[in-house]
This record gives sequence, structure tokens and C-alpha cells, in this order.
Amino acid sequence: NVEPRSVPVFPWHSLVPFLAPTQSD
Amino acid sequence: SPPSSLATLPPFFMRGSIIQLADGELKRVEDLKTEDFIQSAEISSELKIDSSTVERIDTGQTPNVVVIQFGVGELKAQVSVEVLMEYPFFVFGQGWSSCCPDRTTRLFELSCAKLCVGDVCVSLTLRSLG
Repeated sequence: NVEPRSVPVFPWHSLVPFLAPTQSD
Repeated sequence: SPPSSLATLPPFFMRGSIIQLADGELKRVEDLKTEDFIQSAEISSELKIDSSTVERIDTGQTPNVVVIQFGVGELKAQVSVEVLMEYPFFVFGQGWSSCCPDRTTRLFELSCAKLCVGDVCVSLTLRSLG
């Protein structure tokens, strides 16, 4: 029995930096 | 405010990495287009795409690190991030770009343009913040 090698799948949003604008007030 | 740090190099920038879009479609990281990010964000209930314009790129305190200052969104809110110079950002209409494209290409085999002041990068914010 050869187990299929799992290929990691990454969600699209992990590629994008999360830049939360600072709240000015 | 101190820059937030993205001082590690995540594995998903390696050429051939499989990325799942919001509609379930799988694509390789090197094949992603601007539309993929826009359409995925449209589907997302929590995240929205923002434009982040590169306003400054400064040398960081440690070797191979740069501090990039972005103007985020329509209000150009100032956010700076500290990243390794090979860290890639996705520029609207252009694709992957980094401060040192040669290193990015060497480390990740990911074709990359030079990230410059004035480039508009894809970034995310929470919908509830808007």
C-alpha cells in the first residue's frame, strides 16, 4: 500500500499581507 | 508606530505551490493573476481587497531587511512593514514584485519584478473595518 503523498494547499489570502489601516479616531 | 514584522519566508511563495482561490479553484502561485485576488475577495464575507501604495522603502536595522511604508486604501492610512528584502508582494496588473527580485527568484524560483515606490500592491483589510 502506497499512501498518496499529500500536497499542501494554501488559501489565497495567506499570500496577501494583511494591512489594517490604523484608526485615526 | 513600529512596523509590523513579516520576517519569515513562508513556504507558499515557492514556485509550484498550490493555492486555493475562494471559489475552490486551485492554481500555482506563479500563475496567479490580479483578477484571482479580486474575485476571491469579492466572494469573501470577511476580507476585502485594498490598494496599498508603496510610499517609502528604507533599509532595516538588520541585514537583508527593509522597511516598506504603505499608504493603504483611499485614505492612504500609513502602515509600515518590516520584511526580508526578497519577500514578494503582488502588484496590481504586474504580479509578484520584491525589493530584491534576484534573491526571490533564486530562493523561490518565482519570477519577480522590482518593487518600487509608487507600486500599488494587493492587500487585505477586514470588511468590518470599512
